Amino acid sequence: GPKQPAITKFFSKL
Amino acid sequence: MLELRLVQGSLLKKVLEAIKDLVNDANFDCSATGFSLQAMDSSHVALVALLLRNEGFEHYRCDRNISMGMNLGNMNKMLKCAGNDDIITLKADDGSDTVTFMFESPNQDKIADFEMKLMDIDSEHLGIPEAEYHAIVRMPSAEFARICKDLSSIGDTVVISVTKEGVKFSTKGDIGTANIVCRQNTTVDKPEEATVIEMKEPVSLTFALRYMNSFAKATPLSHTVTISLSSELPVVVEYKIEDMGYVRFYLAPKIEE
Repeated sequence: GPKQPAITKFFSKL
Repeated sequence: MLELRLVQGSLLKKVLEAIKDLVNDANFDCSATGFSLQAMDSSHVALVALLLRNEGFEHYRCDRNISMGMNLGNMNKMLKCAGNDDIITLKADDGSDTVTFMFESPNQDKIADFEMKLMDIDSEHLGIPEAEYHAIVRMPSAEFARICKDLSSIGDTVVISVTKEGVKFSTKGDIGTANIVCRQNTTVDKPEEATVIEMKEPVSLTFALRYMNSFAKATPLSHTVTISLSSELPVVVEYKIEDMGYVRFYLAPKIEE
């Protein structure tokens, strides 16, 4: 099934 | 010195009810412009961003930027002691390791103060880039909550698809499948009952329903919810807080390998 990536994959740390 | 007086104290109670199950500990950031929070859930799949602008408070004093680490469960315990009609004031002295919540009954015959210990929280702040969304759906928040609750009794994930036909919420599980289509509907008595779909391109994304149901705990904050979707980007589920700001939830989509 589809995998759940972390939100940090899309938004970079400041 | 920090002093924030919120006449509609129930708003803060509702905000905590909306986020306390998603996030355990968070830093509340206070600046001259407002009271805000950004925090990820413990598995770093979802992110919540809260903004309460200064102009929404009856009195707003924040002499310098301050970040206050709070356990949201404990904060919720304290706020539950405020009446729904109470005025809530948050106070903190510079360098203090506590925050005080003051609750005043509407006719001033009962005044309570609850002092809560602050905590040091090592939290990462994420930069949320401005995005052009392929589709933006605005619908009654209660309807969205109902759909997420209903679908979660059938499956674990929801596929949200926006086409020119409308927005479709689909799930499947061991017992079968479910599809709920909401069409644009602006011929309603009140604007908050409308479903409005702005679509630039069709989009279809898969999300964990567990998180959607958690976001729906913000339903009492707003009659409407706005769902912004772009392929391969986190969805934004936004509950506007009238005259003050918003609670936004970001959720990473599930991706096929």
